[in-house]
Amino acid sequence: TEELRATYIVHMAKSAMPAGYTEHGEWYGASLRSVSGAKMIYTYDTLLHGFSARLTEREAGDMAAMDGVLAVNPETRYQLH
Amino acid sequence: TTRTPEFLGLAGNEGLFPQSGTKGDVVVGVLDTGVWPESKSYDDAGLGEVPSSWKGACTGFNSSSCNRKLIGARFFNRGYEAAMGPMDSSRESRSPRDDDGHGTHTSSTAAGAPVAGANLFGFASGTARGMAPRARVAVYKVCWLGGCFSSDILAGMEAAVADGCGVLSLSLGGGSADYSRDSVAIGAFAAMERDVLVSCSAGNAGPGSATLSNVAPWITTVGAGTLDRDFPAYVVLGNGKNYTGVSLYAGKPLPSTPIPIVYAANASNSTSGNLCMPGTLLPEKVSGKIVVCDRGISARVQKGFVVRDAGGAGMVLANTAANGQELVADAHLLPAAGVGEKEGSAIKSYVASDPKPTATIVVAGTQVDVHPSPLVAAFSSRGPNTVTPEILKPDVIAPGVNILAAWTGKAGPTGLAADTRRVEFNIISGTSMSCPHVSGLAALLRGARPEWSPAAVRSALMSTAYSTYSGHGAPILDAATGAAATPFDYGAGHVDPTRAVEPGLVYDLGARDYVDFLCALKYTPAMIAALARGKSYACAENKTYSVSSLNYPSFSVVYSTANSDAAGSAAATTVTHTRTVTNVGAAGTYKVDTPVSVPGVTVDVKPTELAFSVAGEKKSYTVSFTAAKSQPSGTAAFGRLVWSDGKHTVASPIAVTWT
Repeated sequence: TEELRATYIVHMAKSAMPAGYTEHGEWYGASLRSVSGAKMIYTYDTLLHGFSARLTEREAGDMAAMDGVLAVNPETRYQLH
Repeated sequence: TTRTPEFLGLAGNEGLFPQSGTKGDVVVGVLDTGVWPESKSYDDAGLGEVPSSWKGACTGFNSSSCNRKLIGARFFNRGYEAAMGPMDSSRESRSPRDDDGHGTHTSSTAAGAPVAGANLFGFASGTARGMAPRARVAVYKVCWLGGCFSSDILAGMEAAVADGCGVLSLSLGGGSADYSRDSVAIGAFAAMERDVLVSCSAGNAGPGSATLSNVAPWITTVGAGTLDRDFPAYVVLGNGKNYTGVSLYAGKPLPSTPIPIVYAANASNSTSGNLCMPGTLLPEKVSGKIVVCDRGISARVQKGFVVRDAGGAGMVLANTAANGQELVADAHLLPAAGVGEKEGSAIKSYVASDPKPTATIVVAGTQVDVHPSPLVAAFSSRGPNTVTPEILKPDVIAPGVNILAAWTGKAGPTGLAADTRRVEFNIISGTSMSCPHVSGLAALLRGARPEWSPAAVRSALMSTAYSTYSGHGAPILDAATGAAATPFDYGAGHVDPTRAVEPGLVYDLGARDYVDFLCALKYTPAMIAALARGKSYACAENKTYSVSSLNYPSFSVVYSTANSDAAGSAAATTVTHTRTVTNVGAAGTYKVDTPVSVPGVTVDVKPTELAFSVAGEKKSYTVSFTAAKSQPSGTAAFGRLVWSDGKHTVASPIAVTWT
């Protein structure tokens, strides 16, 4: 059965982008593909550097262990006040 | 909004915020449920061209929806759909259009254009205007029927900052996680680095303590207070007694002669029948009667529908101990009155004791000049700050109870699907309403003082806030208890914008100061890099960092009772905080007002005089707090440090706790 997926926000260290890439988006995509077949939901490059995607817990763990990854935060659902 | 500009002293004082040519160009970005662009609150008459620096757009709206007032509208739903599946386009608009009403209410509160004759069914009538009526509005729809997902919120915050917003307003929260795992805190840090002020609601989980949301020190955290306006209704009992409550009912009144009244708990087969939850009332027991329901669990407005659908003729909705005497008005569809806990108990005991209890409800309309006001709203979340107890939160309170502002054309005033009424303005309550008040005031200040940092704007709002009632000087009361409130309830106090524009001194802060704060929290380089985009930020190995070194406009001292000896008398423990103030006014000499008194704690300020000769000059002082002996864990003591040069008072609340 497909492992449960949840959305994670992956924070990348912008300065850690390997030389082979010209665009951060390329690097983010390659990083994601190296652990998961999931599609990217958003890439972020103004307030933070990284992306969001639907990952299994295992994929999230693999992602967190990768070079250049600062944090892999599970998505939070906020409520209106 | 109507009434709050007067209550805040803004009406007729527009000149206080000198037209430095930029006020109209401050853009307030509102991350919420979107906007109803047809509302008159987005009329752009008299506004100049959209600032050339603006990069926003109107996506998913036809271009006529945006104008020189509503200058941007975007929506972010990829995270929502990834988590919940494709949205039902028959129920939700795949556009910035507000299907709920909340986003229209908050954005028009912050910066809505003046609209004469605004009212809800005749209640709260007047000219509705935003706090910054000449500022621009941009909306970023990140909240959907299923909630607000952090991947969408971050995308919305990114867009808002990239578009050029100067203030971000977020009336949403997700509990207080650690800053490095809280997307709003992460986005807000980077926004602050880009000179954007982020104002957030403190949460509605009050009156319990330690219930705050959005407590990051780089966020302006806003609690809710009441206004000097009420919507009284009288519950007249068959025994001749009558009790005052609140009502926004504007339909056919009940007969003036009392009709039978029944307590819901005695008209239900459910053990929680007193709550008037769906499907719990027995029609044969409530038909044609007034039903007394207790607040709790389900939405207040839903209880009204439950009573109406069961054939009830009217409803009395009684507060519980948690809500105390706070009267929050709702636009019920049937004759209804909300009553305080005391009145509810009296009515219920009459119903229980009289063999044939009867009553009627008389709605009295809008009443202003209500005192004492403001009270801290019972629902307003309270400190202490559980994430970092040494940072006192909330920062301030602002109007958040029974606030009239613009509404969507897609939902009724109760927001329930069964409510087919459509209104241009609605009256709702929450820290969601107080937050945009401060967002709009921040826009006013940014327009008048474009050189101020976000921290300086927040400092000006805090150091000029008031914690006592004008005239008699009694402390602001807490609606939940009827007793004096504390800085854990109102922070620095209730905002006073006409003084904030000339605060005299400000406590300034920049990104590096907040990084030092994170170093004091022992954040790892990766956690700091995730929060603070600048790669140059790092913690120095050989430096000692302290949370209390953050140059915050308030003080929170935490003593650990674990330090005290068996006899409970800790050796006198002295904690010293250093603060640096920047003169933003004319030359002047500031002295510490009346000696600072905090019960059980000796407070020593050095120096007691600060002389400034030019604007921009900075001076530092220290405050030493000495607790002669330990107190029981959970004890809290409060005080206020006030500097004054005879023209300005620069006040800082002090909270001392023993944990």
